[in-house]
Amino acid sequence: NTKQTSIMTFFKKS
Amino acid sequence: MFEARLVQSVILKKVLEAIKDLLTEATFECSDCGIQLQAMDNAHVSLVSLNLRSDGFDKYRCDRNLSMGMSVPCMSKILRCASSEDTVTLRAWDNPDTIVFVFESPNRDKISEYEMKLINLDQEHLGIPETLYSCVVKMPSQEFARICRDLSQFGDAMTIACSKEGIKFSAAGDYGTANVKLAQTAETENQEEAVVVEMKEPVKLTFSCRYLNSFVKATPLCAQVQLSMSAEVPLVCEYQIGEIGHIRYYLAPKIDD
Repeated sequence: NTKQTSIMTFFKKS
Repeated sequence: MFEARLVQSVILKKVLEAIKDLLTEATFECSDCGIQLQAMDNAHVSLVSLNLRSDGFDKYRCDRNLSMGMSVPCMSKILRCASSEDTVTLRAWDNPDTIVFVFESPNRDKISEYEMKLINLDQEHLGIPETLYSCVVKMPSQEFARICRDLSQFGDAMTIACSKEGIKFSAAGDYGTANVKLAQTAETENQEEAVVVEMKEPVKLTFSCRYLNSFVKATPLCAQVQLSMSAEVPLVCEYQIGEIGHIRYYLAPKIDD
């Protein structure tokens, strides 16, 4: 089983 | 004043088709350099980054930087009112609360104006780190669209594995499994049909089919799509937009639970 990650895990607020 | 004119309104029509599945509202940042948009989908799984350079427009004027929040469905409705042969001009005044779309027929005997209210959006802007990707694949965009469509019938997720042999797409579900392998093409005269793999290290990542099927709505923009991948970072799916710019989709991978 896989779970979806969030794009915000990888790209931080600028 | 802000004014941007494109003889080929069809480009903007295609751009809206390419974002309307993912975004309901977005801030268009207009500056001397052109028009930029960066927005996440509601679930914060993907991010759309659009860049239309000012020198790609047939006329472009932007006296001061503007951030214009727009309803994507509304903008899409307006652009559907343009014929593909029409010229489009976007126009706004300084500190605008509306933007005007003007469509002109080729012989200028029909001029349509649509004014759209702008919306205040407090969107988060994300920094996208410079990344050297382990694999960069260029392939025909129609082929990629077809593979996404075909494999999504088998499962919610699709695994993309890239090696020096080529690129392999696979999906598995209750009904069975599906695998599509594409070999790198030999030197070909027809660059639009080429499959080119630049690989530093092999990569295998799993992504949601639903998002990939939204990205491929950009297929009419470009004959080729570029997929950039590294282990455990988002996929970049990029389409060039003629001589004017590009649209990039970033998609967070699925990871083992």
